[in-house]
Amino acid sequence: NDREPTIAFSQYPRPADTPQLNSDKPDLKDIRVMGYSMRTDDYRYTLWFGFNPDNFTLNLDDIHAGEVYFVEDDPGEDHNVYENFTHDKLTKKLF
Amino acid sequence: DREPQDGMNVLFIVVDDLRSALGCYGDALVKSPNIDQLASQSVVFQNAYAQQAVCAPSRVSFLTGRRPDTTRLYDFNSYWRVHAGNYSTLPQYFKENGYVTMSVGKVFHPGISSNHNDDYPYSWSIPPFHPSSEKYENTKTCRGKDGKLHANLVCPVDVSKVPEGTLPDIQSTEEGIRLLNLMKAKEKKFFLAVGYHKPHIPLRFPQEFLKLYPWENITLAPDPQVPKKLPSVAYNPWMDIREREDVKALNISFPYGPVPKHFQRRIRQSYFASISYLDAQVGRLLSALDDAGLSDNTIVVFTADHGWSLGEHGEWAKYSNFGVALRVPLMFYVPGLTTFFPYLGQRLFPYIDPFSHVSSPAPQEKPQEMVELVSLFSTLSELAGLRVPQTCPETSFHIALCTEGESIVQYFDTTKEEEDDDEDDYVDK
Repeated sequence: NDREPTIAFSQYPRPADTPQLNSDKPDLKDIRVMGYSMRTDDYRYTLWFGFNPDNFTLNLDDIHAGEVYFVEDDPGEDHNVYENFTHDKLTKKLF
Repeated sequence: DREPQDGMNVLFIVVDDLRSALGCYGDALVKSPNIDQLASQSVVFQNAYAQQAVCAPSRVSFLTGRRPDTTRLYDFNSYWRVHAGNYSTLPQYFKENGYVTMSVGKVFHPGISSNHNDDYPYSWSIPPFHPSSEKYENTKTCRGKDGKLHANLVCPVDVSKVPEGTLPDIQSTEEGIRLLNLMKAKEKKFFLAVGYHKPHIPLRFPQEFLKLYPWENITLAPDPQVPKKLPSVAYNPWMDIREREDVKALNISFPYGPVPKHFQRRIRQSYFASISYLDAQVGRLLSALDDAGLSDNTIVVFTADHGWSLGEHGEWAKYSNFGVALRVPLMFYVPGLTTFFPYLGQRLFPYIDPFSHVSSPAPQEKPQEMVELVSLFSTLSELAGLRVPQTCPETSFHIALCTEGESIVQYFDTTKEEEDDDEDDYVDK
């Protein structure tokens, strides 16, 4: 492919690391984790960071979880292979 | 000799919770002949994604051209103009450039996130229209097996027997048609946004649309289990469907379920039927565009605020970063650009009755680029011949007009080769 790869970004907030009654739609004051995703033709990479709702800041050293799915082998995003990788380059790319 | 953008109107159709389950996206089960017909005249983006899979943040994002971190709206409880920055919106930009801008149905998410007035009068020339029957959406209007009325998730209805004898999207279509005819008479450039409510839950639709989806054709999601290595923070427990009466009665365990298989199939069947009901409304609206003689000078955009999980990963909602929750249909019909200008009297969008139509849509295959809804602002500005707002700097809370999404018109030319092949046919006509 001679074109520059295109990327779509998305995000989702959570109140906690485990499912709660307000996990779907947390109020701003309750948001403690923010999951940022970067999606290309080839993969989706997501990192869940600590989030402070008082000043809208992320703690980049506070990674709660990660997800990596490769489109060709796993188009349905069912097999998270985050643990199989070192993430320095991907993390740098995301930010 | 006309340039595509000369004096173009805009018809902006946005659907609530519609994943790309449409014939034109290769879905063999779903009957969407009218949207497929629009797609056949449009550039259809195969990989379009929302910025956050929940209504208010997604809509405020694409209507302001800023990401949620800039609108600072992640929930439903603040108005960006006072909470983040006094950002211009897409319709406001058109209004300030001489367009009559109008909102029908759910365009902004209602409530405080749009200042309880759909951002009127900043964004709209006239007060936004909301269908009167919307107030019954979450009331007990679904006939149960016990013969009583319930507030169910799965809710096929006899339209003649519901309150007011109509449904919100039917009313929105009627208002959209009325406004198209009005604008035709006034001969003013317009930006008409029509926001449809379905297939958002409850899955409340005219019961005849169930006939399009025989029970034996309804399957489960290909991956209905919660993935083993999914971090718990990534999972959403789909609370809103648990609150419906029919789902409550199933006593599904929190947070991981699962929903009983027979009910999974019922949800899927009703979601698909809701899409076909929506398709019929879109068909009526586009047919009216033809009738008003506006098809040759109106850009039509069709998209959704985000997708919806239909049982994939054990989820039944949006509220996640999964592709099924974020991927949306996105297509642009631009007369003279995505297709030739219609010749005199040509009907581009005749209404197609889904009950008599044998569906065999040709799935579109390009463009394949990953694109984002945050690009809608700059893309529509470019298509309409307006100046494209400048790209926002890294911090832009103090800047009223800029965009965080680049125009995706640059990807439109991937269809040109095919158009050239059709040129001889066009000349013959």
